[in-house]
Amino acid sequence: TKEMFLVTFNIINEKFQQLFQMFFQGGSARLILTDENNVLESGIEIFAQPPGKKVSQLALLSGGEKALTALSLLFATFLARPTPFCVLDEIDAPLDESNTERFIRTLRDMTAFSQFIVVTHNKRTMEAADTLYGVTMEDAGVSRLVSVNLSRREWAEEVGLVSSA
Amino acid sequence: TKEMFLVTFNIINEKFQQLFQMFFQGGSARLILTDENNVLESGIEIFAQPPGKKVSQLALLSGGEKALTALSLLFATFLARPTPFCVLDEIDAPLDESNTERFIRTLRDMTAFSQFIVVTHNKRTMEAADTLYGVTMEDAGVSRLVSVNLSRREWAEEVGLVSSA
Amino acid sequence: MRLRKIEIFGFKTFPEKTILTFQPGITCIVGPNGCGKSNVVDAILWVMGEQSTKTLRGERMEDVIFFGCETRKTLGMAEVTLTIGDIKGEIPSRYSEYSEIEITRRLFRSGESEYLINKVPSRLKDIKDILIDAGIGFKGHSVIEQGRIEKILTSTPEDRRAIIEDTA
Amino acid sequence: MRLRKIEIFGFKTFPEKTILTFQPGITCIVGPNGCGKSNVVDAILWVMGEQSTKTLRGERMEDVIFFGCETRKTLGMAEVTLTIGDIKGEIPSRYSEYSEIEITRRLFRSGESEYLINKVPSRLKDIKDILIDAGIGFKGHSVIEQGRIEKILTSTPEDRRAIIEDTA
Ligand SMILES: Nc1ncnc2c1ncn2[C@@H]1O[C@H](COP(=O)(O)OP(=O)(O)OP(=O)(O)O)[C@@H](O)[C@H]1O
Ligand SMILES: Nc1ncnc2c1ncn2[C@@H]1O[C@H](COP(=O)(O)OP(=O)(O)OP(=O)(O)O)[C@@H](O)[C@H]1O
Ligand SMILES: [Mg+2]
Ligand SMILES: [Mg+2]
Repeated sequence: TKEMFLVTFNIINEKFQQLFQMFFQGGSARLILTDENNVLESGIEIFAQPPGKKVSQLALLSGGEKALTALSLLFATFLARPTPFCVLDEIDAPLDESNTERFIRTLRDMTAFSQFIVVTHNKRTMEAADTLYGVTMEDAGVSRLVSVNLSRREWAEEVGLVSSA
Repeated sequence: TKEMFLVTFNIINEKFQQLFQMFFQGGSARLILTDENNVLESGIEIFAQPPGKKVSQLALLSGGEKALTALSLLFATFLARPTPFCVLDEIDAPLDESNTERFIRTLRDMTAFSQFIVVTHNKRTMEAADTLYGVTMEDAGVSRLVSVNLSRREWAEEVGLVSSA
Repeated sequence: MRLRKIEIFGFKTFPEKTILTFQPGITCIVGPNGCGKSNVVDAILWVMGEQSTKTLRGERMEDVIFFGCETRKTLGMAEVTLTIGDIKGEIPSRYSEYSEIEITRRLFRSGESEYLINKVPSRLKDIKDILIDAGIGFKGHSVIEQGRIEKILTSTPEDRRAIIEDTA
Repeated sequence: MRLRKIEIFGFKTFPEKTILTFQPGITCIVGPNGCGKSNVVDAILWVMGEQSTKTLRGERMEDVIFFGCETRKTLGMAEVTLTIGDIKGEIPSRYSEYSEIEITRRLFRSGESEYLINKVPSRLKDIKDILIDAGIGFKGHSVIEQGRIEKILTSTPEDRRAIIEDTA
């Protein structure tokens, strides 16, 4: 119904703004209904302005800025209505070091609401995990799970993350 | 002309196979003309098979496998006919640690043919550079180039790659 | 409500039964390029009812069944089971006396496919009902595939409505 | 033949004249997210004659002109000059007595655009001729934008012909 849609829209909008400002350390972001008079059919525009920059099209944002804007919106929907679990496949790939740290901190905060399953090549992200699964392919073409009770170093060698030589 | 096309096709095909086998430490790859009888109009199919795996569609390859296959083809065209320079924007992002090392080694070898301008967030790739340019945005919205005569550590702090705190 | 475990058998690069158990908090899946990490993500999408072969990176749905490698023959079936636990009345009443639900999807090379809830043959629609009630909202944003984080930004204004509607 | 330097002025996030000199070997450009690295790549694509606004991530070509920020007003022109050196007879004879060539592209907010070779007004076609003879082949693969490495694999079989033709 219309009321429900608007209530959800406003919550997501508020959380989107908060998360965006945390990731970018300022700036502003919001969702805009393209047709306020026809809420049940209206489309949604996304407005994102990194701190100190002028507003422009989403397409002009950098790779990292786009990923953080999308992440802010995604996490905003989780805060509006927690979803039991979330799977993220190498979403930290375009992020620089300080944005990766902010991503990890936010992820840790979000675990109060959801379970996260994160595929990554980034060592900092791995260190933030509660549980680690290594996948190897000693037998080409066949994936095998590796027990991760090893010390982090042995384990990284086992999954081929660092060469053991 | 037809002869020229075929000569170039064969050279690129041979180099593509060599580079693929170096990146994947085995396996095989090749280019196939979709219509051998009509060389000047024919399309080109790409065949790529990582070691030990069965052949399948390119789409089923993983993110890193696709990047390495594309890189093999790109560098094969450079070996067939050197191009004065090449610009690569974060192409090491999907690669794991050992493939990043192989990428860097190949890049170094290729500098005998071309100049490379590489945008990256990966510290290992930065270490392989002959010249380093840092871009900062102390003044939000305005890019500024940073002199990189500093020691690597000072320089990384200057461009915001590591927090100086 | 939370994810307990996933059992993958005959799906993509998992010809042997493989079980990942999930704890609360953050579970990281790591490993070299091409080892099968995104295939685990595809297995989660698939068991939740994903119908698009493009999202699963294949041409036909049979492309998810292990097609063999140098040391093994191709298999005739793929099967994935997702176990969801700690259920507190968030799902359709028919299942509310269970504390755990198992969702299973099978596909045979013949093209025949089966869906099961707690080992009882069911329809895809039943699985979708459970997921939507549980807030996993099939169309929802609970799974972000590799390289696709920006899809939330680039979709059309109408598509973006689904973000709000799924959550409402 | 090699790249000597690029001068960027008024293009995207470079409101002040900025010069990058290039040495042989590998030049790395690094910095935090959003600082302007890919904008340098776009400047190289643009001065080489790029006509697609989508490749330059904008809607209209004027989007490449610095549109201002909190501390600066918007500018009325963007100008990029690429200096190519160590030329050994690889380019059209008209220019062969030069040891260096400067290619310049300008765009005014009015929509007027100019191309210059060694400060002499020229046509886009002249610039393309130089680049193609030099093996930089405009359509060629000498610039791979962020996230686009796989475009070589996903294009159609006919598009892939260009890979060979450009090189032949
Ligand atoms: N049905 C199938 N049978 C056998 N192998 C398959 C099947 N479908 C996909 N594969 C293989 O799975 C591999 C890709 O695995 P996946 O995408 O999970 O890698 P990844 O661990 O995510 O790697 P990356 O770090 O590069 O993203 C490919 O080599 C592909 O050939
Ligand atoms: N004409 C313009 N005027 C002013 N700013 C612009 C213009 N065009 C693009 N920008 C700004 O440039 C920024 C993007 O820069 P760029 O893509 O080069 O970042 P980057 O260094 O590549 O970052 P990342 O590491 O995330 O890829 C955006 O914030 C955008 O607003
Ligand atoms: Mg993957
Ligand atoms: Mg960039």
